[in-house]
Amino acid sequence: MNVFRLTGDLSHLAAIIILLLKIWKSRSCAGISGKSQILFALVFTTRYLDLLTSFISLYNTSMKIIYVGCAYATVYLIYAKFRATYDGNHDTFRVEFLVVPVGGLAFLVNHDFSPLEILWTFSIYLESVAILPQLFMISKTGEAETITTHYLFCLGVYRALYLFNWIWRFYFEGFFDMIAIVAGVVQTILYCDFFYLYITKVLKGKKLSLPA
Amino acid sequence: GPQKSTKDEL
Repeated sequence: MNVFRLTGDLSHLAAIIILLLKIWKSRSCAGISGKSQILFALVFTTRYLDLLTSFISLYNTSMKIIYVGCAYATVYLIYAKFRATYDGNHDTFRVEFLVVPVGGLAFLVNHDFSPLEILWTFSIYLESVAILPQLFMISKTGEAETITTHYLFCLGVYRALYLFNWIWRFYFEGFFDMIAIVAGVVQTILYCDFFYLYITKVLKGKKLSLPA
Repeated sequence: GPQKSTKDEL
């Protein structure tokens, strides 16, 4: 555990909590892609199946349970409790275009051809692109609420910090996981355009809106 | 042996 890894995890946790609280307090999930949230729930479910088979640390176990629990709570708020506020007309990204190729890739490129390892690999690949329905929704409506941009910023920061974590681990532990690194780089790149808008607009007190 | 995946990470 290094400082990049820990702050990355905390940034990820902050993102998840920000989104849950935003929906809960406003009693609305307007502007939030339910499809991205379903993909994240699928990511955590397929990755954390090892909760049942191995114990790494109390930190590891409790964070996994919190992440997966919050993911399902978010999906529940969007599709059940506050369903009337869900903006399905703008949440039109075709998730099968992500899930099917990612599933195929997980079968072809993995560390070990076993069910748990293929599901873990699937979760890594899927996480790298799971935010696309949300970014697509923002590009369609042309705007995002400021609190939604804070959520996205924390998610992007988490991924960027994990890249520093892997550089650290490579130098000090001689450890690297090529699957996680390549997927992590892809995921971070997807946020770059958003980071630019966040820094040039949101941090200067303006609402994030895209030119028509 | 085959490279191990980063199971200690989240």
